Order: sequence, then C-alpha cells, then structure tokens
Amino acid sequence: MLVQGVLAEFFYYT
Amino acid sequence: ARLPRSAVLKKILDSVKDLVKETNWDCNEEGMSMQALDTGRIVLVEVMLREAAFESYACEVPMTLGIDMEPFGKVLRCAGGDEKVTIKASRNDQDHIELVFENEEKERMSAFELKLMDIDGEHMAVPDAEWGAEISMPSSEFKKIVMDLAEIGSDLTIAVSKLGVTFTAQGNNCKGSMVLQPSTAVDKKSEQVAISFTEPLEMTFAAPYMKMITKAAALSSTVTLSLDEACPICVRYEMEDNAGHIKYYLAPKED
Repeated sequence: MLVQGVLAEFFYYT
Repeated sequence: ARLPRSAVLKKILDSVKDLVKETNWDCNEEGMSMQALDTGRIVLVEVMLREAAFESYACEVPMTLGIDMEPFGKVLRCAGGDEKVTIKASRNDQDHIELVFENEEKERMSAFELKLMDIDGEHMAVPDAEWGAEISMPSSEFKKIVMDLAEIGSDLTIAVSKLGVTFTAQGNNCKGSMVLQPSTAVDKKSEQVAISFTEPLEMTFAAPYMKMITKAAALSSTVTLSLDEACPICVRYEMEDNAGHIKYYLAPKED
C-alpha cells in the first residue's frame, strides 16, 4: 500500500 | 505593471487556484513571483512573471501583495482575454491594489480595486537537485495522458527506461499504460519528446494532483518533467519569450 508523502519530508522551511 | 493581455493572468490563476486559495506575490525589479504550498503540503507551486512579460513594468521598492484568489478571479473574469491589464500598488497605501482593463478597439476601460490580505507567508527552500531523469514533451500530450489515466486509477506511475517513458494507472477494474519514445522525425521543437536519464527509475504520484498540475498547459506548449528516485517530481512550464515560468513540485507516494 502506497501512502502520500508530504513535501516537508524533502524540502525545508525557511 | 502592465500586461499586453489579461489572458496570461487568467491562465496563471486557473493553474494555481485548485491548489492555493491565498498567496503572497513578491514584487521586485525582476518581476512578480509567488511560491505556495497546498493545504495538504503535497504540492508546491512557484510562479515567476519576469519583467519581460510586461509591456511596461516599474517597481521602485520591493513589495509583498497578499492576494485572495477568489475575489481576484471575480475581478479577472471582467477582463476580456485580449484586454490590457495594468496592476497598480501604492507604497503609501498597501491596503489594496488597483486593476485597470483596457480594450483599445472598443475604447472601453474598466477599473477595479482588490483588497490585500495579510498572509503569513511560508517559504520552502528547494534544494538543487541532480535529476535522475528529465523528459520534455508537448504539454497538451502530457495533459491528455494524465487526464485519461486519472480516469483509470488514482495512482499514476511514471517509469523511465531505455524503452522510453511509461505512464501507468491501475484501478479496481482496469489498468492502462502509455509509452512514449523519444521523437526523431518531428521538426518542431515544441512537438518533440526528449528523454534523458542516468538509471532507469519508477515512481508513483497521486493522479488527482497530477491532473491539477496539467492546467498550466495553457501557458506553454511544452512541459519538462524532472524526476529523481524518492524525490518530488518537478513539472515545469516555461512561458514564451522569457516571460517566466510555472513550476510544480509534487511529493511521491511511498511504501
């Protein structure tokens, strides 16, 4: 089962 | 800032409004840009409208315009696609912007005011990536593939190998895939399919989000998909004449 990733896992907040 | 045709703004609004309800536009001497995340934090959209996009452009001091897309859309619907648009923001009164639409043929002019919002701007840093695969293709073709496969299933898999690029969707009752190979016989660059990759890769994305991302096909005849294993896909539409771009980053689905 695939789950949706979120961008915060890859990018970071500035 | 004066745009020769309101259609550009209408298309940008159409390309982002399903994802973003309100956003800050940063204006400086280079042009107008925005970056926003959808509420689920699954898609990041970036728009750049360079000075070259405008008939005339002047920005004496950098400003941030907090725009609510819904009233902005209502105002833009009042403009004919080929009418000129002038956007005026005053540094003395940062409560609203003025939008003036001019129809030169009919000698008609209309003026609107749009209240600005104070939006807590989140900004995400996107690290420079060395992409494992890049595909450029006609944006209309990408849109058709995504729209068709999104009807089949909610997961859209993109696989790049020496066979070409394969788009696959699987639903409860059916499965479908479409393969594109690099085109050699097409003269026009905007109709070509170009694929480059270092290693074969395969990644899955949410088809409903990918559908929203194809709205920007109206802004550019070509699209570039940049992929890397276990990273968000970058879908980029470059506007003609160095006018700017719209980029989307969509997080993959994972085990």
